[in-house]
Amino acid sequence: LRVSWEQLLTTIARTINEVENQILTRDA
Amino acid sequence: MPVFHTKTIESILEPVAQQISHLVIMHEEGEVDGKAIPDLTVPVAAVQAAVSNLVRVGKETVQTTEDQLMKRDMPPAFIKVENSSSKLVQASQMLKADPYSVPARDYLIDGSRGILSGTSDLLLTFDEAEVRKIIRVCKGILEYLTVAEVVETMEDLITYTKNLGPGMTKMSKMIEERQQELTHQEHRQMLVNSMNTVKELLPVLISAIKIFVTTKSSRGGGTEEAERNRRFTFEKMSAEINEIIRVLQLTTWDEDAWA
Repeated sequence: LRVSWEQLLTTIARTINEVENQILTRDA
Repeated sequence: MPVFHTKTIESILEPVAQQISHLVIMHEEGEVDGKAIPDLTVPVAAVQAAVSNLVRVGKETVQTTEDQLMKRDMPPAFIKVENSSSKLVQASQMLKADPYSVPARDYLIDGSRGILSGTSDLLLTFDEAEVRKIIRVCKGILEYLTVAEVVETMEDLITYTKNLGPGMTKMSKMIEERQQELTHQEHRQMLVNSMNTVKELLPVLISAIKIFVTTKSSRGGGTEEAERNRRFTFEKMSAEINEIIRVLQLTTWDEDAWA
């Protein structure tokens, strides 16, 4: 499996958005 | 590779954890030595924007939550994520000047690992708060079980049974949902077993109380034995609920440390 820095950074941004969604959902 | 103890946390963090591992291995094996790293300004800006949103939403949560442990545990995770994001920004600036920069590569790895670690801390903080909600329900049941000792009439017994039922149903539902969420098979099984025992013991306890009430009102002796029987069932149920509380607080890391 080849991973590029761009791919990793895109995954990181998506992960952070998912964590934010978790906070919003559980808070509500 | 880190092991995540809930399916939600695993589904969120596993992809990023895997990609970081691969990149670290590629760098450690020198596969990318001497190769230029492209301009990362755009994806780094996307990370920075996501981090700033996350921290804003997180800080609002810290302000509104009544959970004191969450108030305490979340801010260090924000700092970790923000510092890591700054490292990524620095790395992208260094790479603009020198696409072969070795320190920039180290910053990319450190920053990515820091974000993984910080987001993991945040998810764990939230998960622990969820666990505390379940534990509160379990402790409520534990407390109400002790009322069994003061049930002396059939009327009291009816009230007691009526009051205990909904709490038990709630606890059972929460434990069922939680065990489905766990990735650790042994912990899941322990919760299922203990909850099944509690459910099986509930009618036994009610029956033991009934025998105690009947024996006491008939004044024909045997009260002490009925009392012992009731106490035995109550203690067994309490022990199982305490076991549920213990298992709920376990993470995979505890198990590894123990092993």
